[in-house]
Amino acid sequence: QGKPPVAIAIHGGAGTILKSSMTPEKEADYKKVLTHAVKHGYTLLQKGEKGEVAVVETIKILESSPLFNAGIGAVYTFDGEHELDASIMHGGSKNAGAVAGVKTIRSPIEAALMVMNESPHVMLSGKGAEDYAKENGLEQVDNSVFDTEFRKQALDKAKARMQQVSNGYGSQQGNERFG
Amino acid sequence: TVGAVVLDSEGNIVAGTSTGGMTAKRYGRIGDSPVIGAGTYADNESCAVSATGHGEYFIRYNVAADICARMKYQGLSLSDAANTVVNDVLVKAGGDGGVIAIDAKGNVAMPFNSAGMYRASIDVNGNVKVAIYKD
Repeated sequence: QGKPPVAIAIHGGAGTILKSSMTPEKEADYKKVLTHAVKHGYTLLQKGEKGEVAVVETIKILESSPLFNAGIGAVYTFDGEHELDASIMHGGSKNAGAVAGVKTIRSPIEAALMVMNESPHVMLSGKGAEDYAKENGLEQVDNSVFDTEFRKQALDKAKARMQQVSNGYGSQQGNERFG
Repeated sequence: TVGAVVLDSEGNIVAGTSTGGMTAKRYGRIGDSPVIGAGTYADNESCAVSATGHGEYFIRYNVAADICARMKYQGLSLSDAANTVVNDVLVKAGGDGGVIAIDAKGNVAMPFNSAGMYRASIDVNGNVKVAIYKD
């Protein structure tokens, strides 16, 4: 009898990814992290790890890479900070967990898993989610840990465009509208 | 936004999503990523989905759960359900982005209606795919 089938798919965001602005080196960097993450998750699944473990450990690799808009490399808010969101859902139990608008939790997907597995709730937000994560031993970091220069430049460009056109989100027609 | 969907050795499918949200967001804006049913959803009877894109549309069109519902109640394949929602429903609405999805048999779909989506998969036969653009 063969091993039960396992499979995995991952994404690192969608949007206006222009070939003209993508150097071969940059493209190789993206593919390297994606390959590492998907293979890591697949290996965990092959070893019999539960799906939620594979999902979290795979996403943690992407959260730790400055290339993607999550964790380190997250985009900036208007006020120059980072507010992170994450969620997870198990298709067998229909259990789910999520955190929204958190600033100091090192791995938001770990916090979402904790909400799913350890709390009676589905979504915790803001300061309350941070307090819950802290009380339950998740790693806390300064918000500046998520800083990257190219995201700061993206914020500056977006704010300049917003100022030119009008106030508010109606003017957010650039790539920044993508999550 | 980043995400992962898996089929594990116990036959369960799981979806997860993590994001920094939208550049220059204010007023505690939250997109679809932490919203169960919009950016993330999983049901062993249909599929597991993680989405990325213009979050307001994914919330309003309940994208992740809609893909699962089309499989469950209309009997569509994973590929057809995901493609319909991303390349028909969302496109008509003006919502840009894409999803990764997996079903209980390990079938994978990764449709998107934007210029590109960073994505990778390993199927039940161990075939590895890594891609960015449509081609």
